[in-house]
Amino acid sequence: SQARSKGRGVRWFLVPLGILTGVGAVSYARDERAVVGPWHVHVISSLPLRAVSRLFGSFNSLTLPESLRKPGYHLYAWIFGCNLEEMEDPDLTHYPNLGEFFYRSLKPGARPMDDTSELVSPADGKVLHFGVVTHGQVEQVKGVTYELQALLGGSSNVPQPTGKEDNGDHDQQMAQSSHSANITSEEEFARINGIDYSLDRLIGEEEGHASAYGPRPGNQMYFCVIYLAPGDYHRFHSPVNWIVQTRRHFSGDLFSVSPWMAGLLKDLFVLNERVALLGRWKHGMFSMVPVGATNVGSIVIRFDKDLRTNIKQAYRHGQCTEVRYDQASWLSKGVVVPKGDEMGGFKLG
Amino acid sequence: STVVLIFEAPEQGFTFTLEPGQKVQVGQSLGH
Repeated sequence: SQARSKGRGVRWFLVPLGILTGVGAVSYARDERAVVGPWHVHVISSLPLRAVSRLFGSFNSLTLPESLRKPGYHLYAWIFGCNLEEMEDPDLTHYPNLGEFFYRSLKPGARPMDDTSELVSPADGKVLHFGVVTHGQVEQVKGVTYELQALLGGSSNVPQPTGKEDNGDHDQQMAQSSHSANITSEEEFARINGIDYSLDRLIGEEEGHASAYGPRPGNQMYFCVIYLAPGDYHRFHSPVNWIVQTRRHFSGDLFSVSPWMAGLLKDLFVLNERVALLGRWKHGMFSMVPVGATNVGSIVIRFDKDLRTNIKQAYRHGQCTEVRYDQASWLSKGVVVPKGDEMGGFKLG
Repeated sequence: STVVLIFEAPEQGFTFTLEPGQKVQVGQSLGH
């Protein structure tokens, strides 16, 4: 009106130009995330999943009135099939909120280790898929693959550690706490379990090895994916005797990782927030990757108190921060983790 | 939530002791 009163024409052409610019910017951002799937996957991907996850976590950390705890947790257990008899603390009123109940611990002896097996399950759940990694490709579900290097990261896409979580103080603390006390036991552990800890870096990290994570002659790479349903025990344990040398935290989306979604969304495990723990076992390279989801965006690693996942912070797809546990022990250059030891877990939100 | 294991093992002699879709618990054998 002001422009018209002054005799100037309204520049209407700027309106569609502005809209087109906005659409272009959104498309660029979406392309960078590389969400590939049917239309309903794109609809889900447009939701603020990380914010929803954090809100869900905050809501479930509110303290419940004691009178509501028993019926509330019984209802949750009935809906999701939790086994309440194996809980370490069976008194439901002792769990102040659903978050605590979700992260419940089990009675000693509730999960016996199979001592005859080299590789045991790290978690309660359902085996989604397992097999051999061929040509650096891992099968998410039958016929849907993703790149191993994209899942675990490589030397080329891991920047120098940045931010609060990777300030190195933790490494220093670990070095101080475990430097001298465990030398004999670590040496013994590596000797008994056939781990060659003298190889201080992971396969493929040496210069000139573009295709990282290649097996040594006579070996091949295997994978196994275990899905934890909402009612399952949500802590994970060490599946083998190994030495964890590196942790890589990949910020990302928090899509559901249900079998339904795994069948729909290509690169689901590469898109989602995850923590890749890399190290060595008796046959060479070993890695364990807890992948977050909308309801469980918080991944906890017991020996890494500085790790913070699903934090309110802008990120670029594929962004990764790395911590090396070199200083945890000068001998093994990593954290010694025996088979069956609790390593961490998933928390709500 | 999901846990993905990626590891190196002998080409000859390593076998999974699993069925697709099988329910597992912590400590249960996955392979020999």
